[in-house]
Amino acid sequence: TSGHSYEKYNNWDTIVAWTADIAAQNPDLVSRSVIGETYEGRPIYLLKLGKSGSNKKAIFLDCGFHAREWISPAFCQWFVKEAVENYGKDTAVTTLLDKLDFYVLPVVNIDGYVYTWTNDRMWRKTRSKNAGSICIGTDPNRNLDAGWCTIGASKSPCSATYCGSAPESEKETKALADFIRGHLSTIKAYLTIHSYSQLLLFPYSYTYDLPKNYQELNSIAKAASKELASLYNTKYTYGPGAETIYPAAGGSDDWAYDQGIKYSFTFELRDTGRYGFLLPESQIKPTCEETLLAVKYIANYVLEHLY
Amino acid sequence: QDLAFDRQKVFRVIPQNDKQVETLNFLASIMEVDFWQPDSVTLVKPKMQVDFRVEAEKSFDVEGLLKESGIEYQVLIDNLQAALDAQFDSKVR
Repeated sequence: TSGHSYEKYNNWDTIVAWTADIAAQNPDLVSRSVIGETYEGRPIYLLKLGKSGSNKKAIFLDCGFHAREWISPAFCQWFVKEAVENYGKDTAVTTLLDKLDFYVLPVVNIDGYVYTWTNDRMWRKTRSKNAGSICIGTDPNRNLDAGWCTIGASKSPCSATYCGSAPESEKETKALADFIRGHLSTIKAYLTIHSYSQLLLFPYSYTYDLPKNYQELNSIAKAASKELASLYNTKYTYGPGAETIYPAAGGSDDWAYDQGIKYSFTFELRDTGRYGFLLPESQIKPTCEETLLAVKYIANYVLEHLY
Repeated sequence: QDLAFDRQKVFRVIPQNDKQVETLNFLASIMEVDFWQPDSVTLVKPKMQVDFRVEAEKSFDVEGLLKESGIEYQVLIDNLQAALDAQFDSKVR
């Protein structure tokens, strides 16, 4: 795709063209579909990666929940590139794509992402209008039906953590939830990519209660954090969201977990605040390389523990 | 968005007690403060690392208030516009 680079931040039009190209250039491995449209009418693209096969289980990976977290969509693009480039060359990648499908949602909050390129680099929420308020947008990661708006979220449309008028009030979160609900028999893991802080979180955030398979999730997160540190010694903290950072209801990882997807994680990528949301492009490659190792670890674990 | 963030700063504080958390709440209520972490001032607890962005014309007052309150702080990003420009490896897009 002209102008697209895996080691630069790409604007939405470039990402759209890239989704079309990557699917057209790898018809045996990648297909593109639309799972809905955003508040401002943009198609929400989903890529499906994997060798065609019957009754395959899947992992769902999304990026771009919060508009200003630009390293997140960069990782989803990197992940797809690595998958198609290494299929047939790297045994582990080939096995993963032969035995699992990966649903990759390159940018969830597209309207917000576009707005960070055109108007306000620091924008976080969606761009939907809130009835009775001049304030725009909902925090998509407070808008899922998981303890919705009970804790760590705001009922004020002007707040950065506004939970929305109702669960899944946002077209973007409803499209994501509808798709996952429609594929619960195959989706066995949910990974959502955010930044920053270098955290690997798992349920719950809407309560201090621990998930049923806490020990398992904690040991997966511990091992994945080792992978994250293995290349550049990038230190990650891991644990259940509520006690590791703070309680926050309406998050997608909690929601996916309560749908029965027992491997559900939130990544908060680099860095720890030196640049924050403005991570330089020079760090895209190392950040994506280390994150890919952790995602591959989790994917292999899921493959060996299908349920 | 050229220069939209010129001279804006990002501060880091670690409130030591409830009183300092209260001061941050007050700060957030009188100033346009964009919390980077945690997501919102309502989530701030003592000993938590708190990063927030302040607009140029308010950062002097914010520093004064933090000093006055005895809250130790660090300036993570001294000029947000410079950091924003630096995120791109080259100006050529």
